[in-house]
Amino acid sequence: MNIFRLAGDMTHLFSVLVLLLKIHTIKSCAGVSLKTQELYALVFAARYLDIFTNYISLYNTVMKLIFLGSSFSIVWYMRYHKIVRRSYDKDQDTFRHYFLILPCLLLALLINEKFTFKEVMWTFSLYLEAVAILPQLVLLQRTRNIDNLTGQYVFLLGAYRALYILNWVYRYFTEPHFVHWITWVSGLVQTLLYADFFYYYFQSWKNNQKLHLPA
Amino acid sequence: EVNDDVKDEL
Repeated sequence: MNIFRLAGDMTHLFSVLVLLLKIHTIKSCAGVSLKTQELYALVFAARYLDIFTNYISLYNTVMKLIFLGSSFSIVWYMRYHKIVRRSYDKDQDTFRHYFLILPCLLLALLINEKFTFKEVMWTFSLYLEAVAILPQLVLLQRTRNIDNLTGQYVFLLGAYRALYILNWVYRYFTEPHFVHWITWVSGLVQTLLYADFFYYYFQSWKNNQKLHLPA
Repeated sequence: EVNDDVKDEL
């Protein structure tokens, strides 16, 4: 464990806590894409298949349980909670995320480190996570008013993967044969997808204005 | 040994 990875995990944890806090306290999911949340639940389900068979550390297991629990409960809130679901903007959240799942699965079947079920599912979760934010970014472009909790959520979610890239660089230079191209490329693509969001987020922060993305 | 250390990441 290095500082970049710990910071990345904490940033990721904060992003889901910010979102859960928003949904649980103000009982609203305005501006939040259910499709991105469903993709994330699928990412964690596919990535943490070995949560009970492959014990790494208490930290690792606890964090996996938190990410699984939070992503599925956010999906539950947005789908079934009688108050929260009313604030879900379903005719704006129209990104066909099923068109993301299949290509990621096919790509994972083609490009992976080992052709085993667990490894393919793990690789699938990497590719899917790289594009999971797209429905949310599209929704942000559409909904003019981005409340700052949703803005913070997206920012933290992008920042965590950027910190993970620093972690991979650190591990590459400190651990022999630590080479994982698939993880690195998909992590880089994921972070680049946030590039323009980061730009506008920083601009709004610098000019102390409300965050709004150009149409 | 085969390095599947990256699996220790979340």
